[in-house]
Amino acid sequence: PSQNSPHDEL
Amino acid sequence: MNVFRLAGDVSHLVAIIILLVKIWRSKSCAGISGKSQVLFALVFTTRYLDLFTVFISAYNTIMKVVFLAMSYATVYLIYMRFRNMYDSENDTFRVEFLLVPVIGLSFLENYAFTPLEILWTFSIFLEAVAIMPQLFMITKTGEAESITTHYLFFLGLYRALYIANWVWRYHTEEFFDQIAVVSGVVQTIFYCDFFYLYVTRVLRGKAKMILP
Repeated sequence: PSQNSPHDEL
Repeated sequence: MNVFRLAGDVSHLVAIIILLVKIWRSKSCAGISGKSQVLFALVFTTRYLDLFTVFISAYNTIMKVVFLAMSYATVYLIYMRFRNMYDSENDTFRVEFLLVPVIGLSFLENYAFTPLEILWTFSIFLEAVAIMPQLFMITKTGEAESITTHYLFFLGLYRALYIANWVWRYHTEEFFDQIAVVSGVVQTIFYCDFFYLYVTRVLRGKAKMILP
């Protein structure tokens, strides 16, 4: 599983 | 985007609007912790620094601007417009006890040792504890106006819905943002006690929530 970059959540 | 995240963002927006309208219409910020509102403005500021460098979607950009504008407007109303109504003797939580550990942890635990990433991590950890001064103020005064409890309910609900969003995204797109998830769970746990009181007291039609 990946952490998101760029952060797409508010 | 999924229904949980959209519901979470709407719940967050509703919470911020409830508070802003309450302060504006009552011309008072009695019972509201200005410190928590400053911390929330700091959370949005450090989290949305990529506002001009990264474009995710129109929705994302618009919501970031709205959250920033409304949180600063709330801080302005509390500390400038209605400062004579600000309940400073009850808003005594030592925010340095929150900031120091959060700053330390965001340097230790982050996805990349870059200014933007560390500030994003700082905003995630800070959001988990930013409500503490407000919850502390309620326990200190022993009561909260029902409109304030509605604000807290939607604020707590928003991150609970985000947890559902993370479960959904994990199973549908193998997405897992460990820092956000761990911090979000901690944040939601802090609201559990309040949620219990909210359901057992405020929803029973009590004018205000009196703590036991």
